[in-house]
Amino acid sequence: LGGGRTLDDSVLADLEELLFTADIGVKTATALLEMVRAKVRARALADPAQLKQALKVEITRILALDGAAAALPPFAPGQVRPWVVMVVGVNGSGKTTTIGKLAAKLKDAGHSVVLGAGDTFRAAAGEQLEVWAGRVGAPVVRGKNGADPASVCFEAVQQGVTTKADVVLCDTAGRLHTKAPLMEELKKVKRVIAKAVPGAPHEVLLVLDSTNGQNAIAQARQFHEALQVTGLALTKLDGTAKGGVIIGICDELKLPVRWVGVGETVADLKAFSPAEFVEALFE
Amino acid sequence: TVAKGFKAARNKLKGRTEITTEVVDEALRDIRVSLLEADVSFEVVKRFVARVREKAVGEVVETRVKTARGKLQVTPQDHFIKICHDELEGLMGPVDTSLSLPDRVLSGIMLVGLQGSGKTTTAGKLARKLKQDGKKPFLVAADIYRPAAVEQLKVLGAQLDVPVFHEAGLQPPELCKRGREAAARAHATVVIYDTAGRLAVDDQLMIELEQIKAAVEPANILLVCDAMIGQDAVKTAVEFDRRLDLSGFVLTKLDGDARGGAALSIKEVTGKPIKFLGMGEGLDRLEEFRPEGLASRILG
Ligand SMILES: Nc1nc2c(ncn2[C@@H]2O[C@H](COP(=O)(O)OP(=O)(O)OP(=O)(O)O)[C@@H](O)[C@H]2O)c(=O)[nH]1
Ligand SMILES: Nc1nc2c(ncn2[C@@H]2O[C@H](COP(=O)(O)OP(=O)(O)OP(=O)(O)O)[C@@H](O)[C@H]2O)c(=O)[nH]1
Ligand SMILES: [Mg+2]
Ligand SMILES: [Mg+2]
Repeated sequence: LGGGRTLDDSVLADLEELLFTADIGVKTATALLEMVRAKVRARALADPAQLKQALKVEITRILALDGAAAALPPFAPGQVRPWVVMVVGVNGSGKTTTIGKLAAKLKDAGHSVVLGAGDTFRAAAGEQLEVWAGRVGAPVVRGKNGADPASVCFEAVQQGVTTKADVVLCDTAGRLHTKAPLMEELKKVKRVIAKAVPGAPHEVLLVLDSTNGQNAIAQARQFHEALQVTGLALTKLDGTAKGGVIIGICDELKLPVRWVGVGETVADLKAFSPAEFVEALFE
Repeated sequence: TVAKGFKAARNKLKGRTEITTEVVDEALRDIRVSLLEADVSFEVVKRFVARVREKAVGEVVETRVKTARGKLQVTPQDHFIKICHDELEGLMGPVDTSLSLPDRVLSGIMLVGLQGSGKTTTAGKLARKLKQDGKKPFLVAADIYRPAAVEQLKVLGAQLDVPVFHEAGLQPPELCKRGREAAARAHATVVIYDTAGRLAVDDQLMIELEQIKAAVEPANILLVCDAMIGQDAVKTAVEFDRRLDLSGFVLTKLDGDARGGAALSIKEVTGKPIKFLGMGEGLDRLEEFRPEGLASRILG
């Protein structure tokens, strides 16, 4: 009485399990599988390998946004200087570590970098960034403990201007997107950065932890609404989490993934490659 | 939300004097979607739906018989919802928020987990709670890798007036051993070991945890888990449990809007209880686990 389960059904069931266990989420997985089912119905696809390939092509299309994998900022001489990046995200997502790695990449590419210790709240946050600054050989601007984060970032950007630095990376304290006063604080940091350099920050980088499930979508929506996020970094992809929630985020908000974090050392930051990401998703 | 799923399910059953298996399946589809959106693990959702279906279809047959005999005790809708709630409560499991801290013995609490899950902060929270409970806590900073990790714990210890032990140049197992000795010398009654975040699949670092356990034999080993975690929760919990035989879990960052479905999954799959909930960054933000709170949150 199992009812005739066709090859199609069992293949689709397998694909469904693959998508769900990769944190792709119900809405996005359903849309992707509907697209595949349509192709099966139209007899456009016959065998399981083709179904998988159709999924891969569609997911790659969603992720390959303009700016994805356009990693280093535009630094042709005469271009914007300093290029200011404000790094935001929920607690523990990997902001401070990503800043350290990014600073190293920029220095290796011959750019001068200033770090802003905009997390004046959490225990030893400034000390943590100072260690990274020492590792990569970049100056770090700190305030006193409990100092106003906006003024620390302002000073960091100012120092970038006076020292003719190429890039300023501003760290901020982790915060949950549901906390309105903390989101207001970030908006103020952004406004104050613009006072130091009109048009700054040129990049608002939202750092997402790839072990997060569907809550990452709420994070992206809220941070984007508050700050007009311009790029994403997806951390901890060296683990077993697939980070599939990024597909729905890219589809809905059209925010490009710039970087992926693949470990805890200074070299563990790669430019995002949609094709590589999709391959890993289906492993 | 899962509540929307349950509401939709309930509405599908409304006003019927009997429910057919087709209606049950339709209702279960809504609930399945809700649980997946709440980050409950795919396998656990599958099992939950199968168990509810089995019971609900059994109920269909029963109510049909009762109707034939002219008595209908409870509406099929209430039956179905009750089955779902009972199953969910079953998944939440019996509450056990106790820590093994027998009198006149120096007991250990070892905190482990993925990177950034909230271990160091939780160490501080536990120290604060234990001090309030009349215990004498002692912190050991055994994360030798993360920049300023030791400093972070020392800042928390200073805020709480709780001693923090660290000795440079030692590997974590030896460090914890000496930390325990220092705790004993200080006449502490509970020693809390903060360890570095690590991937469950990092064999070297997982062995390190096994070595710490062997060195100091902590009476309590808690996996600190971020409530926002997705489908990876089960793999992570199973591996940490397999290696260390966990006492239970701490679920952190529940002051956000993460549904926390991972809580169901890790409990179901390991059988270990959720002991504490992290409800904020402040050191006073630690609560004992209550199933109703979490169940209603996962149900939306
Ligand atoms: N495995 C792995 N760990 C990472 C990665 N990125 C960051 N981490 C680790 O994640 C933990 C948290 O990183 P932080 O940089 O402190 O995160 P944060 O967002 O600045 O945290 P808060 O400032 O407290 O909100 C640290 O243990 C990092 O080493 C990554 O790509 N892979
Ligand atoms: N909102 C909120 N933030 C929390 C909670 N618990 C911890 N945090 C924050 O989460 C971030 C990470 O906390 P840590 O204690 O450094 O995490 P960890 O597990 O020790 O990190 P690693 O040692 O790098 O693995 C910090 O910003 C904490 O303040 C909580 O219950 N709620
Ligand atoms: Mg940080
Ligand atoms: Mg820590």
